[in-house]
Formats: sequence, structure tokens, C-alpha cells
Amino acid sequence: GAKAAWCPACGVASLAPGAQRDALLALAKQSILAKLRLPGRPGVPQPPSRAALRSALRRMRAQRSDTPGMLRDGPGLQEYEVLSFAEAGSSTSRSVHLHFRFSQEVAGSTEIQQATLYLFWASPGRGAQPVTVRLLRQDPNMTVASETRLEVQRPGWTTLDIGAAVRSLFGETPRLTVELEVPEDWGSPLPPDHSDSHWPFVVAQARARTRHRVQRR
Amino acid sequence: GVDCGADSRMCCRQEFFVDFKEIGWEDWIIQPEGYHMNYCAGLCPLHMAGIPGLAASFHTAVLNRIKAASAAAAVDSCCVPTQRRPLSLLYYDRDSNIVKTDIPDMIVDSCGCT
Repeated sequence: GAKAAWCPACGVASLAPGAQRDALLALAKQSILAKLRLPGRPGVPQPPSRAALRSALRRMRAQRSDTPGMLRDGPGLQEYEVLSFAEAGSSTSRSVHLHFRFSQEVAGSTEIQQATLYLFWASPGRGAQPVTVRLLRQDPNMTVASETRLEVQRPGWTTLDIGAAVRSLFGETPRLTVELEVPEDWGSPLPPDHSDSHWPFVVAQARARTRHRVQRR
Repeated sequence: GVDCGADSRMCCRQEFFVDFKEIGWEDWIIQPEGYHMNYCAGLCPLHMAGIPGLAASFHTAVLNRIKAASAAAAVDSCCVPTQRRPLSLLYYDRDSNIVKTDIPDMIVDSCGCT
């Protein structure tokens, strides 16, 4: 036709419109996956329940207003905020294991700036009740990486800063196992089921690792 | 910068929107609904070098004519992004965690000639 079918800037034959669109869509997918360091799009997710998600976002907002400036902007480095809900593991009458799984892509290419564990106590006994929170290594003996004793005075949310422990554990694997131990007469420290709005979760802030520059003379 | 029209030949910004539903990604990308993958296209003859978009004033146009008449006018420069901004994504990762991240320099806001 009148308009030459060639690319004005590079002088080669331009793609037919349909082929051009397909090429651009493929480029968009490749570009986003590369920047998210994903080998391919993730499988169909199992989203958390709306109640748990809404409750977690509300807690995160409350926590952020309590501790402003938690994460200062890094020098143009890509930052991540990850919200991970617990998977219930083995349990006894007074303790339970919670498993959190973080993706290798984020854990492998970022530095954890901050990590907070959110726990909800529905009906603690009277007075201050001792609760022990342990972060366990992923080795066969599940050795203890860190242990914190809490005094739970009343029903409600408790937050625990686990940033240092997560940084040390992520060096081995992007998995986190938390053991909760409560007084005998409490019963299970977990809400009745996963869709409950008081399900435990972890929020981690991470920043892409700075590219190491090696100066050679 | 200048947005490309139907018959633009000079350096301009070509808008291109990728709808995540169209590529079947709406199940794992929670927000936004798509990505503005704009790009720069068009000619950058030397007399337009260094000017973001097209001539913006009479003085510039005259200056361009003088440069265009010069012997070196045969060399082109390149049509590149002059302003970009991050793409904020909220998505489910492979373990169904919810991840929020801002990917720097992913959206081209304007183009110009080097």
C-alpha cells in the first residue's frame, strides 16, 4: 500500500500487525517474569480466606502506623513485602508446629529487612500466662534457632519481631518452622480452622541484594 | 515527549497495554489489571538529536534546519525512553504467599532522541 511496510527507524520489514501484537505480548510476559525472577508463571494459587486476608491486612496497617518508617526507601533497589499464612504441622495437647514457605526467588535474591510473626490468643487463662515461641531449623532434629517467652495477659494479637532469626535461617532454606508451646489447660493454641480470621501469619520486608561491584586495577 | 499517532514517523511513544486477563494471568496477579508496556519508536535524524520529542519552538525549528543542512546530517541518533516509572505488582507466588513489589523503570512515560 501507500505506506511502506517497513520499520522507519531500523529499515527492516515490519511485522504484520497480528504477529507484532503476539511478539509484544510474549515480550511483556518475559520481561515481568524476568524482573520477578520467576522461571515461569506460578501455578493456580490457593488464596487465603477473605476473612484471614482482611484481618491480616488490617493488622499490618495497624502495625505500620505504630512503627512508621519501618522500611526506608532503598537506593532504587527493588523491594518486596511478603504476607505468608501458616500451615499447621504436628501438634500435641499443648504445642503446635507452624510452617511458613517463602519462594526461593525472593529469599535467594534479597536481603530480609524486617520480619514479624502475628499470633492471636482467643482465650488465655487468668493472669499472665507463659507462652514459648521457638523458631526451628529445617534439620532432621529440628534444632532450636531462637526461643522467646511471652507473657500473655489478655485475648488479642501479639506480634514478634523475628527478622534476625529469619535472616539466619534463610541462609539455609526459605522455610520457617515455628513451635508454639502454651500452658496445659489452654488446649490448642490455633484457631479451629484455616479460614478463621485469626490464623497466624508472617509479614517480611525484603530488598534486592545490591549488585556487588568488583574494582580491578 | 510525543505520543505516536497513526502516521508518526519521528521519535514518539507508542502506547501498548497488556491486559492480564487476555494473557491468562489474572488468577495469580491480584493488582493491577494490566501493564502499560509502552515503547519508543520513530526516526531521530541528527537535527533532532538531544531534543525530547519534536521541536517545541520557532527558535528550535530554525536551529534544526541549520543542523539539518550540515554535512553530518546523514548520521541518525536513537529514539529512547526519557522518563520511566515503576510497575507495582501484587501477586501470589508459587507458595500462595501474597507478594507486593515495585519493579523499577518498567513503564515508559516519554521518549526522545539521544
